[in-house]
Amino acid sequence: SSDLDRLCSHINEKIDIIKNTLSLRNCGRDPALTTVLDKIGNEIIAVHQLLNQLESEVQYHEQTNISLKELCDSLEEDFKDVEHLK
Amino acid sequence: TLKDDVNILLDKARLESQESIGFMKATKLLMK
Amino acid sequence: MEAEVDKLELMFQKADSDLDCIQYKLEYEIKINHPDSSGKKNPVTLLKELSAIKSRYQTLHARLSTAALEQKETKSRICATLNKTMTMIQELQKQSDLELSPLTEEEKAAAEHFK
Repeated sequence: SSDLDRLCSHINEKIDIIKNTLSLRNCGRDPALTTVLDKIGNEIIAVHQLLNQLESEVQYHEQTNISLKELCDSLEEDFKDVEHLK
Repeated sequence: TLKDDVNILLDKARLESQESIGFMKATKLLMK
Repeated sequence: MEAEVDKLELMFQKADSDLDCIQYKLEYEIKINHPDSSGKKNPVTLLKELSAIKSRYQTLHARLSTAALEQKETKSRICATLNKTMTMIQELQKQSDLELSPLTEEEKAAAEHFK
């Protein structure tokens, strides 16, 4: 029955996409809708730029993790030296 | 909206980066 | 029974390809009626770009959460190691009566950071 559920959700998902696309069908005739579309287009560009910034932040975090791990390893070496000294 | 979510996550990521810089500086200082 | 299941499967496959065909025709019609003009994209392209940025956001969100978790673990390892190292150094100081230079203000602040 899970296969059948998955099949049904797959078909329903496609029907939803078609409904969305149908709603766009008449947008060329309605100037108000065209304006909305232009705004969406601009917003998408803005979100793309934000995602680029977010991506570089994520890369920075991943780089910081590497440095922190190196720092931790060297600190653990220091601890072993102090322990040996003791 | 998605744009607000991205902005919130971006601010959070930047804040955590600042905190990590401070943490690393403090660690290195004490290791000397 | 087997024949019934096969028949049902064929019906689902046909429904699936019919839906694909409808979607394709709709998109084609919209692209013809609203060709991409300067800086303005047709609605179908916008719809696709919208789902693309949503999934890119989810991917980046997941990567950031993973990185933040790793960072938290490494930081707590560093705190633990630093604290036990400093404790041991103080014990050594007592044992050897060796007077080390007192912590500078900056170092005290850093030590506080870890406490």
